[in-house]
Amino acid sequence: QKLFIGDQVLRITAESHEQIALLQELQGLEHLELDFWREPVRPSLSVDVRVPFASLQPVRVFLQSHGIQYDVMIDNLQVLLDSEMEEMNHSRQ
Amino acid sequence: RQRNTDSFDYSSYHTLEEIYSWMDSLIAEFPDLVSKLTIGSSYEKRPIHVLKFSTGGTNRPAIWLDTGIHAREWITPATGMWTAKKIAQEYGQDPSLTAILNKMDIFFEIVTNPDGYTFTHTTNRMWRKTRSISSGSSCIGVDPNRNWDANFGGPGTSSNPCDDTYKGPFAHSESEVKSIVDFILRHKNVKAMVTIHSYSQMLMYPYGYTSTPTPDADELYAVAKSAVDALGSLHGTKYTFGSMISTIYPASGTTADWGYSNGIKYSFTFELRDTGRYGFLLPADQIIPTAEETWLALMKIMEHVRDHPY
Repeated sequence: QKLFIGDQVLRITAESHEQIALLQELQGLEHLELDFWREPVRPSLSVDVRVPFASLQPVRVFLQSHGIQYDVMIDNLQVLLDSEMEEMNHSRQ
Repeated sequence: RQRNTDSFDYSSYHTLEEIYSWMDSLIAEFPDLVSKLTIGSSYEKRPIHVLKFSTGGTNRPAIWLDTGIHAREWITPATGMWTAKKIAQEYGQDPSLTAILNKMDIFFEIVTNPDGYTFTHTTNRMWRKTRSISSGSSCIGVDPNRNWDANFGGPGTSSNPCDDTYKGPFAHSESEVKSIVDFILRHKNVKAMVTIHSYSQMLMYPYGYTSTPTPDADELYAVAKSAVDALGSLHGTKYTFGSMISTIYPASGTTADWGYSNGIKYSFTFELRDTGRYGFLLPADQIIPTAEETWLALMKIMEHVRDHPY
C-alpha cells in the first residue's frame, strides 16, 4: 500500500500570469512527482498540489525564490488518511 | 444479518462492496420504483451498475446522473448514495420530485470507475484514473474524463500514459466510458446528463474544449444560476458557474461535452464543495451537508428539464 508520510498539499495563490507560467513550468518537472489537484490556469483560481516529502524542499525554494504565495493546506497527508481509515473502520463496526 | 438503507451510515465513506450491497437493499425496499441495470464491466471485470428510478412507461425521457468517475473523489459517490436514497424516499412525498418521476426516468451510476475506486481503498488513496494497461508503457490507467469522443485529444489532455490527464489510446477506449456511451445512445431519449465531481465548488456546462458558446448558452447559464442560488441557500456555500472553459480550464474529451454534442441539451458537470480546504479528502462529517446542498441544485436542474421538453 502506498503511503504518503510527510507529503504536504500546498495551496498556491498566483498573482499574475507570469507566476502561472512559472507554476506550469514546475508542473513539467517530472522528477518532483507532483500531483496537481488543481492545475495552474489563471491567477483567480488557486492551485493545489500534493508534494511528496522528498520534493518539499525544492518546491518551497522554487516558490519562495519567485515570490509566489502559498500556504500548507494539508500538513501531513498520511495523518489525514489514517484518521479517514479509522473513521471508516469505526463506522463499519 | 440483513441491513437496510435506513441503518446505513451515510456520514461515512464506504467500500465498493458496501455500496453495491447497499444498492441491492435500496432496490429491495423500493421495488416498485428502483431497479438495477448492469450496463457493462470495468477493465478488471467488475460490474458497472446503474440504478433506474422509474414509475413505469416505455423508454420515457430520462435524466442521467453519475458520480465518482475520478476514483479518489470519494465525496461524489457518498453524495450519490444519499441522493439516490432521497429520490426513492421523496417519491410520493415531494410533489415536485413526484412530478419529475411521473414523467421521466432517472438513471444513476453511483460508482462510475469501480476499479479505480477499489484501488483507492486498497492500494493508493490518490488514484484517479482507470486501471487499464497501456501498451508500450509501464504506467497504468486513463483519465476517464478525457476519454470521451468530444474533441478527443485536444487542449487540456495528455498523451503521456504516466500523466493524470492521459486521454487514452482512442476515444471510448475505456470500458467504463464506452458502457455509458452505448447505453445512452441505445436509449435515445436521455434529456439531461449531470456528472458529479469534486472539489472546486463549480457548476459548469459545455463547452470545455472551445470558447465558442453553445447555441443554448443563455438558457444553460440561467439554469446553472438558479441551481447555484438554490445550493447556496442552505449552508452559504459559494459556487461559481459558467461554461467549462471560462470557469475552470480548457478540457477536451469530457463527459459534459460529449453529452451536449450528442443531443443532450442539459449537460452539466458539478464540482462539489471544498469547505475545510481538504480538497477531495473532505472530512466525512461534511458528506451529508454536501449532499443536502447538492440536492437543491439537482432539483432545480431536474425541474427545468421536466418543464422544458424538447
